[in-house]
This record gives sequence, structure tokens and C-alpha cells, in this order.
Amino acid sequence: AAAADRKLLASESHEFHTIKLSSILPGSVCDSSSQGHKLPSPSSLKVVHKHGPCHKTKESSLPSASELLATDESRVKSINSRISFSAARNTFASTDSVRLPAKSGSSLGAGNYLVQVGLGTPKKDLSLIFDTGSDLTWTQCEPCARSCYDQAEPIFDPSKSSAYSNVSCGTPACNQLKSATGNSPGCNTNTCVYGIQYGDQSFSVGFFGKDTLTLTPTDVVPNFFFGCGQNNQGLFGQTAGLIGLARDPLSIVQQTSKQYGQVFSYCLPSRSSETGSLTFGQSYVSKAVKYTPFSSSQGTTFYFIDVLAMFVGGQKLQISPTVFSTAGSIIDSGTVITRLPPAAYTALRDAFRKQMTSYPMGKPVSILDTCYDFSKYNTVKIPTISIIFGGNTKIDIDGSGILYAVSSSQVCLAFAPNSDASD
Amino acid sequence: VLIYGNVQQKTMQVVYDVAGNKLGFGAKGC
Repeated sequence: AAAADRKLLASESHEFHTIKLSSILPGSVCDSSSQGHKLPSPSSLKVVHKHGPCHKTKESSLPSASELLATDESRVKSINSRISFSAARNTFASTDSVRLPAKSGSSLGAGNYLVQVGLGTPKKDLSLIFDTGSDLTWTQCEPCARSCYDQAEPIFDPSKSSAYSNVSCGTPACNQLKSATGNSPGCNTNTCVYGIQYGDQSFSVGFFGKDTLTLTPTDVVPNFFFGCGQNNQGLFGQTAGLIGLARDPLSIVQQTSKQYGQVFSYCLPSRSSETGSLTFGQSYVSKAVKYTPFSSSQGTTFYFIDVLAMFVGGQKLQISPTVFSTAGSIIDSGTVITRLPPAAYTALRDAFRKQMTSYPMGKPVSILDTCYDFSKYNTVKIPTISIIFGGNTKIDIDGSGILYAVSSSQVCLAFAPNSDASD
Repeated sequence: VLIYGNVQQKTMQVVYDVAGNKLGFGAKGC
């Protein structure tokens, strides 16, 4: 087996990845070498997986792979419904007499990667999900007037922060909540009240306030607007809330635009037991980065990009460009599995399966229908997958981004189809 | 829509240049 592994590892090419199975299976211990890994800049925050061993979570609260993928599906459905709504609204935008209902909630299930930030004076450390698919930053707040779920760190208490203040009703920041959350703000004894609801029925409601946000010891944001949640329920794991990295004026990207010039970057680790980073500002962006343009005409929340073509094992898939352009494309840090238009998925899956015939197939799981039983292998050879984005920017997906490992006997192609070509 | 999810973003430096209206990918970012 060792000799076969050496032979496989020596045969790495642009058409195949050779992967050690142990490198993609979920780890049970936080990787101490990655913990000590130097962050790329003083403005970088450590990123950990929500259900990985680097975040203190009760084992009993860890979801199964099927549950995780079901949650992912609910996020995808809600993204599609939001974009459909936005498209319908744009269609009628020029007709004054047409009145559409307000967006029925932001509809975004919780993402999977966390950063720890400090809130208040003195600061309290809070682990927040970071999400490029939503705008509002919120955390659970004492006294939890209605309901708080169990979180790993102590719940933020605004009465113990000298810099906290509530935002008054009718102020520009309060009025901005309508576009940031999809819901009109409420008012309680002149304090602005926010409400954000997600597609899986998770929600947070509370007072809209501002306080000092400490990203790193050298990066402090005074008067940062955020939601102080008094009624919080849903699939947020044991995190303290969420940090919104989309494009609305209330997102952290826009609130810190003077400090960081509306630029941020992240790197997600290959395993959930390792750490990555989230960095604000341009200074530490690698010169080797290849760019594709955003389309900013479709609302302020999602980051729309263009996908032009896909390659499997170095061979271009025969997919009509209209397959990708019909409904468009977004990038999202909170969706786990990439969703493709049905025709693109079928072409990708068939090409992948064709090059994987030497491995026994395994049982499908949830939305993943192309799984392999690698229990008898230490190392496997899988075809490369590349995507051409707008501007002819070709990106080779890392080996760890092609497979989703539930167990050694159930390692699946980490792509899934949308239910409809127009999704 | 096609949604480019986080599994496929692993190990890349993903750069959101919102002011410049562009998204960047850098191989082996972590």
C-alpha cells in the first residue's frame, strides 16, 4: 500500500489530484500546529469551523452530515426565493402604482465559519458566524427578555459596557434596517427595534444599538451599529450571533469603509480541525490573486459573479453558456455545497464518474448523489475541477474542495444541482 | 442561481474588493 501511495503521489498532474484520505476526513482534535500558525496580518482574525474541535461546542449538539446538508439546502432555497423576489421587484420598479409586499425575511440559514471579536468596553469576546450573504451583525444580549439559545461564551450584557447606547427610532441608522434585514424596524420607548428572520425559521429580534467593536488589539471600530438580540431562536449552534459581510450600508464592510477601504479577504482551512483567517484591508492581499468582476446591479446583499465554463480532468465540459447566464451566479461564505444549474451538474457529475470508475461507489447522502467507498484506500486520485469566471479568470479548485467526506466509506462529490434551471 | 459554496473556496485566499467591484482568488492562501 505504501508503494502504491508513493506511486500515486508522484503522479500529481493538472488533470488529477492525489489526496491522502486522512487529510479530508473530519478531525476530532483541534490541530495545534494550525492554531499556532501565524495570521497573515495584524488585522487578521482567526477563522474556525462552527462544528469543528477548535470551537468549544458540546458534542451532543453536533449535527450529523445529513442534518448539516439539510440546513444547507434550506439556505439555498431561501437565497433563491430572495433573488426571485428581487428580480420581480426590479421588473416593476418603473411602475409607481405597483405595490409589492415587503421582503418576507432575509431567509438565510447560519453559515459555518466563525471569528472571535470583542464587543463593548471593556470588551467581551464573542464567536460570530461570518456571512457574506447577509448584512446585519447581531449578538444575543442580556437580559434575553424573551429567549436566548445556549451559547459557548457568556452572553453580552450591554449594561456592563460603558460605550453602549441604544439607537433612537427614526434615525438614519434605524431606517437603514429595512434594507439590511428586509423588515421595517419597530420602536419601543424610542429605541429602534430590529428583526431578522431566516429561511429555516431561525430569527433574532432585539434592540438596535452601537458600541465599540474590537477586531484585533490594533483594530478597533468605535460606534459600531449592531443588533442586541432579546429573542433569538434557531440553528445558530453555540455561536454568539452573526457578522454580516454583504454590501448594505449597515454591513461591517461599509461601516469600516474608511479604515479598510471596503476590502476584506478570508482563507478557509482544508479541514474543520484547522484554522483559517479573515482579514480586513488591502495591504495583505497576495499579488498572485486573480480577479473576476462583481455585478452590482442586482441588489445590495449578494455578491454576483459570472461563471462561463467548467473543466473536469483538464477537459472542458460541453455546457451551453446560457445554462450559466439564465439565473446568474453568486459566491456565498455560508453555503456549504456549490449548487449548479441542472444541466451543468449532470455534465460535471458524468465526467467525474467516468474518471472514477476504478473506485467502488458508496451510499448517497442527502443532496450528494455521487459518493465513493474509500475505506480500503489511504490515498486516492481524483480528477481536477476548474471554473472559468467572468474576465476569463480560470480557478483550479483545491483537492479538499472537490470532495465532502462524511466517513471513509462515504466520500462524495461536493456539488449538487438546483431543482430548476431558472433557480 | 448558481451558488459557489464554501467547500469549493477552501485553501484559497478569497478577496472581496467591494469598492473595486471585483472578487479575487489566490491559490494556497492558507
